[in-house]
Amino acid sequence: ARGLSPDQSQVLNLIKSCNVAEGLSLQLLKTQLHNMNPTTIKQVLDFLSSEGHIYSTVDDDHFKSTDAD
Amino acid sequence: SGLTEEQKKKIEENRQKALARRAERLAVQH
Repeated sequence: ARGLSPDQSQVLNLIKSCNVAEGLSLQLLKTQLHNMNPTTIKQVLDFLSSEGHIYSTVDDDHFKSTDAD
Repeated sequence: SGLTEEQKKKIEENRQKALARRAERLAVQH
């Protein structure tokens, strides 16, 4: 996505590609992004959320993308 | 899906809030 860092794009693309109703879990993100520091993942999620790219769903650990539909 | 009506409602509310944030950010950039 435009204007995003490689880490931010990678996280956003994973969330976008998830078709589960409740979205992608933080745990699954950490598993899939095993090379990314968990602190970095949280920071990226906070950024993407504040920018409106993603939102939390059933709880604070599941995310969907606003671009998904 | 296995979601309850309440969960679906919450998800939709959060989606709308996120879309509003997205629109705000885009407006600031332009």
